[in-house]
Amino acid sequence: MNIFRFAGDMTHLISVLVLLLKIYATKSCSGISLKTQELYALVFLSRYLDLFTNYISLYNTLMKLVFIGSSLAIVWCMRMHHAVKRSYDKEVDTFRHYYLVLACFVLATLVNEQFTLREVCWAFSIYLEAVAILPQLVLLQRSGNVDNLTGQYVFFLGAYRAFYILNWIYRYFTEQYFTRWIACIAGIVQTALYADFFYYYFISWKNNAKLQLPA
Amino acid sequence: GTEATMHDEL
Repeated sequence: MNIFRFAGDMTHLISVLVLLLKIYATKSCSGISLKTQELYALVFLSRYLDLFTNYISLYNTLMKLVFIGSSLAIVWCMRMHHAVKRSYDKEVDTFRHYYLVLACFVLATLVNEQFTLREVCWAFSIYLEAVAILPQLVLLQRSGNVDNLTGQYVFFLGAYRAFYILNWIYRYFTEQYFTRWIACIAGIVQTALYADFFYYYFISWKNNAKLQLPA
Repeated sequence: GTEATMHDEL
């Protein structure tokens, strides 16, 4: 564990807490893409298959449980909770995310560390996480103005993987034989997808104005 | 043999 990875995990945890706060406090999920939440639930379920088989540390196990639990709880809330699901704008959240799942699965069968179920699922979860934010970003551009909590949620979600890139650079130079090309390249693509969001987020923060994404 | 890549990251 290094400071970059710990900072990344904490930033990721904050993004989840901000989303839970928004849904719990406002009893609304307006501006949140259910499809991105479903993709993230699939990312965690396919990545943490080894949750009970190989124990790494209490921290690792706890965080995996938190990410799996919170992503499933958010999907459940947006689909089942009477008040929350009413605020879900399904006619705006129209990204064909099943194509993302299919494309990532095919890529994972072709490019992986080993052709085993666990490694193919791991690579699938890495590729899927890289593109999971797309439905959310498309929804934000369609819905124009972004409420603060939603903006903060997306910001922290994007920032966490940037910390992980620093972590991979750090580990590459400090540990022998450490290579995570699949995770690193996917992580760079993932962070790059947030580039324009980060730009408009910074502008809105600098001008102390509402976050506006160009349509 | 190739050690199974231990995925120690989240």
